[in-house]
Amino acid sequence: SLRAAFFSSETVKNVDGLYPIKVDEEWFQEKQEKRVLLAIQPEYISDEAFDPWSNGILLKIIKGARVAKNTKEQLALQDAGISDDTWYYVALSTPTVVVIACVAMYFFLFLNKKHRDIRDVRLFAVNQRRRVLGSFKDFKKYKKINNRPYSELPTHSKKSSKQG
Amino acid sequence: YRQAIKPRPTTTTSEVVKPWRRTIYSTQREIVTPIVIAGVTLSAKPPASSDPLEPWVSLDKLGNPKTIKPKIEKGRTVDGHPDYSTYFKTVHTTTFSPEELKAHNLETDELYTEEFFEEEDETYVSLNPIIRCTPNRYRNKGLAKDISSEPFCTPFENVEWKLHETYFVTWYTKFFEDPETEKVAERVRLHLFYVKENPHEKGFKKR
Repeated sequence: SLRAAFFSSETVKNVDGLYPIKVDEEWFQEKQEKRVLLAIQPEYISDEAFDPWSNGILLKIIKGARVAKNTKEQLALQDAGISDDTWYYVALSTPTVVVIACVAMYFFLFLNKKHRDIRDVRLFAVNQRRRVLGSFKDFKKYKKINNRPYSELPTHSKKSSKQG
Repeated sequence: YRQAIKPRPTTTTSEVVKPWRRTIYSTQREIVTPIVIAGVTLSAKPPASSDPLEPWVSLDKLGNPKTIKPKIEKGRTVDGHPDYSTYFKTVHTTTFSPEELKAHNLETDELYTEEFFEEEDETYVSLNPIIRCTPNRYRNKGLAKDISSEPFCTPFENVEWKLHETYFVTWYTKFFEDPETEKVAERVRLHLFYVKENPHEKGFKKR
């Protein structure tokens, strides 16, 4: 029935097949969105005989952009008691604390460099690089060590005739 | 020393479109008042010289206007004005007898029927820059998308109209032909009805 229509235009000319409609706030009846049927009634069809479903088209009217639903990650954060942008602060504070700790450590070592004795550590490290190599066949294992294996000198079991 | 800057002359344009007059049907004179809706000027005064690259207005699936500027690329017009074919023309049939035609290959008892199209009265139609709805622009609707959206071209089914926005509803004018008189309806009314949604239909799209 036409009494069910919440909007009816005035009779317009069917010349261009064109009609502008501005979505009114009153149409929402305090709802966020409404599903509506748009229909055209030609003049030769009476109000009683008019069936909007015969050639109507369904559409929605909405008050604003639809808010996206939470993702799984957002839901997990909400479950952990983190809402809104709190997690940004958490994400930023962790590297900040690490950087501050590194800087503090650097200054601590810099200020105490004269009161530090790491000779034994250094000697141990140096000795590691100068140790005895052992047999020649293990050379590949000691590539990075300063000591280089010497080439074995030739040995002569028999004396030459000239020497003799 | 610093030279004074001479201010530029200010130019003003009137945003208000002015009425204009024209003569229709040879003798009848009328005043046409342009109207601006959603940035589109309807019933504007046509330019003095016809320009084939004159912009026209298309509509998206919601019914939002979008200005299209035709251009020429490689000697061809791209995005030119829409061609309505014979959708708005009236078909007339003429029957010719063999005596009238005097065709050598027409039998004496045979009749020749010819169709010709009469151009529509463009008195009011030509003032509209927005693309008109024709059956070839119908979209299918329904769950299976197997029902034609006739007589509507815009909006498409299930689109979302936003608050305070203006949208153009377009339909094929010749769809509303009185079955008794076979004349196209001169006037129509648009109605909007609330539709009750089933609970499973709410948010069904997202899931």
